[in-house]
Amino acid sequence: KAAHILKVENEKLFEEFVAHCTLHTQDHPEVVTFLQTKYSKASPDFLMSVEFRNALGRCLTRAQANTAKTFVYINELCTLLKQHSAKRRVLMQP
Amino acid sequence: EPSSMIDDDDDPENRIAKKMLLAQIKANYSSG
Repeated sequence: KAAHILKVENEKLFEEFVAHCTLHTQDHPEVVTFLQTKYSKASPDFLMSVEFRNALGRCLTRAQANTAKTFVYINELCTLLKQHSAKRRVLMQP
Repeated sequence: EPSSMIDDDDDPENRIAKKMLLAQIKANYSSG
């Protein structure tokens, strides 16, 4: 049940982050699409983790407080999602 | 650097992050 709550919370936070970024990256909308692609390819376990929630919450708070650094936080999340991509995890299996 | 690549972002860190993201998107697009 706790995992389900985390999953729902993380999805909500991610939607909020995407909505914020969409507003502040109107000159390059492909960046938000890229972020959403990375999200869709990330490991489900990571997407419902406390680690992801903490990173997402931190990025959202900072992005809202400093709109001049929107791309910095998008890049940070993309890097994190890339590190936890489902494809990467499969490839790392022995 | 072509003038079209220079944007008017005030924050240097943001400018670098934007360049990195656009480069990754371009690389992904190129690789199919």
